[in-house]
Amino acid sequence: KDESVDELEEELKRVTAENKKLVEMLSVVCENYNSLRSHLM
Amino acid sequence: MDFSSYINTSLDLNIIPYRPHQQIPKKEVETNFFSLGMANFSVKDESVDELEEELKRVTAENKKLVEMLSVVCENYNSLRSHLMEYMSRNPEKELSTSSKKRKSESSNNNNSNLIGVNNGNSESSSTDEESCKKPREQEIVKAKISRAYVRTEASDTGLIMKDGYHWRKYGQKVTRDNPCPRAYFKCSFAPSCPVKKKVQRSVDDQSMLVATYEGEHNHPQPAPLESNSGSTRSASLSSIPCLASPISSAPKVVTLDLTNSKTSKDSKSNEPRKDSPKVPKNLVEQMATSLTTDPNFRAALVAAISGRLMHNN
Repeated sequence: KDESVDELEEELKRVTAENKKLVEMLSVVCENYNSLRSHLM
Repeated sequence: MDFSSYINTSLDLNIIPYRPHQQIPKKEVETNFFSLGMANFSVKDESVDELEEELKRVTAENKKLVEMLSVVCENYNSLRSHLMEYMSRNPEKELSTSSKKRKSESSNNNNSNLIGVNNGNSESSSTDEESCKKPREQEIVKAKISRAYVRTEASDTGLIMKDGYHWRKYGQKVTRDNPCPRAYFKCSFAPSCPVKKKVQRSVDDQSMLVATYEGEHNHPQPAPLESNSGSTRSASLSSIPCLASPISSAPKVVTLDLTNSKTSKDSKSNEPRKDSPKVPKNLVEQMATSLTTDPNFRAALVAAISGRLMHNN
């Protein structure tokens, strides 16, 4: 059962790291979007 | 020596921080003290169910983030393609757009947080484009305005000015600043010609007709008018510098005096006699030159003068 906990923790770490990357990407894309939108204003 | 057998965990000594949504694990607690030997320890005491719940939650959040990212990316690409298309259509306006960018940056920062919530509506960008186009088009139309002034007889109250083009009258109104009616004409020489003409008498001088032309003709200039006399008002376009060329851009003012005005005093010096009709000065000079170079005329003139002298003697 310990192995399954370790696996779950590993998976959780991986998904959390992926989550963090997605948030960073989203902020970058939002920033670019705003910059582009200001060109058209 | 193994002291683990002496530790009694049934005393409810809880060394795990309080977590209201979690149950206190009932498994054995593994403590792993690091260099300082204080509170850093790996949390392997969570149950599988809790880990699975947490994993589910993070995975769902991950999925939402991926969806949001795809939506924002899609909007970004759509907006980018719009911008590229706009810039390819109007390359000369790129500079003015970039200057406007700086102005709008401050106001746009206030809305930056909303884009994530609204998933970045790109509809407003199209309305912004249209609003940018309108004043520019007005500037272009304003640049093609030209005026022509024609003096008429005081008794004449008509609003017809002949300039060689065919005009169709489509309206007339009286403005507050000028009691004389204003007539509106549209060029009917070509069906697609956008030129409009506005004719009104001057406020200061009622005998002066003022024609304001808007736009430029998209057809060749018609044949010049025959010379008119009397009260017929004609303003041949070939005699108006700003309208002779179809690409006239800057507003220009031309004054034409096509009638025998009794008030004009400057032209009296060019008249050969006070009561004689006007003869162009260059025509007089041309006639004088042709006469003086003619040997027959010179011989006749010499004979006449000498005969007159002989007669006097």
